[in-house]
Amino acid sequence: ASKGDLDQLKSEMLAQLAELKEQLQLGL
Amino acid sequence: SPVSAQDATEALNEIAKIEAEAEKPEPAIDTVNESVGFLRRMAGSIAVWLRDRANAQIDAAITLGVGGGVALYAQRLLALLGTATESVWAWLHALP
Repeated sequence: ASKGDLDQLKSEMLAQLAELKEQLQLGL
Repeated sequence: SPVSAQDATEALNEIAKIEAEAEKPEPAIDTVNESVGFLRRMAGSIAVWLRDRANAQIDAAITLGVGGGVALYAQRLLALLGTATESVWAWLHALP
């Protein structure tokens, strides 16, 4: 993968993880 | 509850590990894999919890509005665990 692709995948991953964290925190 | 406070806290810790690895020039793939494994196991537990709720008594309670919010929370959490773990794998597989 090119650096651009990798950066894009990383940024999508971090966005998904942030959403997941938010949902987990709601349950605490 | 579909997820204990302990498991939710552990999941947040595992997410923090993935985020930390993502910022490193050479992420530790094993560490990320272990963290994703925890999230996948949590998704499996939630899926079982949701399936177990599909008995007549609990369905009746949901119809009456008792516990419906928790089931919706579990469904949303399960969906997010699925998309988040897939996105981690996509990133892992693209690493040089």
